[in-house]
Amino acid sequence: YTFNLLVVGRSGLGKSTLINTLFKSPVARRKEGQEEPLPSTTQVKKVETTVCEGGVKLNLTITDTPGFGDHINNANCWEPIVSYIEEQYGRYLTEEQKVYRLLRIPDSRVHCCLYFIPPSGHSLSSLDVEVLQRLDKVTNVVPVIAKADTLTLEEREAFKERIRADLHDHGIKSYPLEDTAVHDDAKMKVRLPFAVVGSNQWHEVHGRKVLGRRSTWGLVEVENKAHNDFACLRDMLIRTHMQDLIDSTSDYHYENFRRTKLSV
Amino acid sequence: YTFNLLVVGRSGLGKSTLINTLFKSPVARRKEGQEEPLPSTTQVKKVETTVCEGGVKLNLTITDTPGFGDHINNANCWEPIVSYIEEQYGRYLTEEQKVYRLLRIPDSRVHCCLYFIPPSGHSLSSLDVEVLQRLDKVTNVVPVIAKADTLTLEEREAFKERIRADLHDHGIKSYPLEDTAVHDDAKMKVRLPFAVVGSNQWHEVHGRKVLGRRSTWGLVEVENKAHNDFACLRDMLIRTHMQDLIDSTSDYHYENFRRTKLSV
Ligand SMILES: Nc1nc2c(ncn2[C@@H]2O[C@H](COP(=O)(O)OP(=O)(O)O)[C@@H](O)[C@H]2O)c(=O)[nH]1
Ligand SMILES: Nc1nc2c(ncn2[C@@H]2O[C@H](COP(=O)(O)OP(=O)(O)O)[C@@H](O)[C@H]2O)c(=O)[nH]1
Repeated sequence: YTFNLLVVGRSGLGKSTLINTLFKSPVARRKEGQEEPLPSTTQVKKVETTVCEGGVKLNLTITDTPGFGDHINNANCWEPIVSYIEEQYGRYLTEEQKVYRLLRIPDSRVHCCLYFIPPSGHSLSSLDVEVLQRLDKVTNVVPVIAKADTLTLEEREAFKERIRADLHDHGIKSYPLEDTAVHDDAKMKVRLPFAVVGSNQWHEVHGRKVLGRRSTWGLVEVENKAHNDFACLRDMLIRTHMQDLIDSTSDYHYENFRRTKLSV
Repeated sequence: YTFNLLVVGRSGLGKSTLINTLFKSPVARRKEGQEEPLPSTTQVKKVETTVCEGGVKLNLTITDTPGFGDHINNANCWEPIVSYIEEQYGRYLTEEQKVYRLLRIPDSRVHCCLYFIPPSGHSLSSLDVEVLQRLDKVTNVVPVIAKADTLTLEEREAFKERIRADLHDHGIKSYPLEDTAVHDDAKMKVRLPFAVVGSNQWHEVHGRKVLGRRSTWGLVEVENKAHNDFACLRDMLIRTHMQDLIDSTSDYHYENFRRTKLSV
């Protein structure tokens, strides 16, 4: 099992924290004070690791995009990301076309791109729309609302509704599609886009340990579906839809790329 | 009493909510879904109102900056703001220089600029630094950490420390200065920059009504100093430092402008 996840979003949206929470391991390095200067262009940084999920060994690659959306001028900040995605398709195609080719071609193609939306409470920003449109054409994009605890449940519902309208108005299909092959949990789809909270800290609640963020006024529990959609995102990515993400990348996005490449 | 407040920060940082909370009146219009398209450049929009604060009638002008920081390319998004500030100095100077001038010159000069820092948890962004440097040269800038409930108290302390270091490293003095004329509450200064939460919603806590944000896991109280610095900001702006903000604008920032203008 190889699963390649691309993480896109500006700095400070809790991306590293969320990735570590999703895979229960310090995969992404949390940059506390960002002692290293922000890259002057969007970069693509890969971390390869092996995780054990439900007894299955998983070769996981997390590709991060430091510098994305963090500059005064963010024009074309998506280009290095789209190039990276297409480069992986290109490598696969090259290998696939060889006369003496490997039976199991190493798959570095991005199976899923998690796009982090800042919790402004208003609607998608012009940067969000521009980037989502470009990414949606080449890979499975799963938009998530970052730091969901910034919004009350009512604000979240209103925000989700406006985001869904924005996605629709701008022709962004995003994943999961209406007609996904997986026997879909309609209950899950109605919560899209997922509003997530991540945390590496354990707290005690009624004698059991939970992951969460504690403040003077309360404790936000990461895995509590009444508090946020983290558990729904994790189940979708890792349990119910992982195979579909891999298949749709190979049977749909990759095939589109290949067809375009070979008909030139 | 005339007090002119300039509010700067990208969309979705709770600025309108905070202004309304500060002056306990719907001064700033909250744009729920931003049905109106974002302006394609930074605009300057004035709202004039009268509020009654501690029995004193106050002519309050709130200048908002829709479009600021909200575009893919935000280069020079501060220019319309700095121009606006200098324009007010220019008007005052023109009036002051007249032979038959008014004894009480109408004062539209910005006395205080509230700059909203997104609660990323890391440090000041390149946009924040660039804008703060420019604004700091022409007016009293009070940086505030927006939507402070996004950060736990520990994260806030770390964030404040990094921001203070950033401000220092980039030569941004910000208000209040070290040697402010007001008999300063050292306890107040140690909490700078203020991390604030705003809300228009009342909730009942132990039989009394409080302003706050309620979520499934707790209630953030706006006026509770253990929850955030809103009360400190309000006291500083409206109670203890308002006269000093007006005086330093007139005796320091305006005089700098006038001296530069007249020596050309
Ligand atoms: N409110 C809130 N803060 C979070 C969440 N996840 C992470 N943070 C905090 O946000 C800051 C930035 O997190 P980080 O994971 O480094 O963000 P990144 O820059 O996107 O990788 C840190 O102070 C985190 O503790 C979340 O779900 N909610
Ligand atoms: N977490 C949090 N959300 C806030 C706060 N103040 C306002 N909001 C919410 O953030 C969203 C945007 O608020 P608004 O005042 O319109 O922001 P503006 O675009 O900066 O004027 C709304 O959903 C508000 O309810 C706050 O202090 N903390």
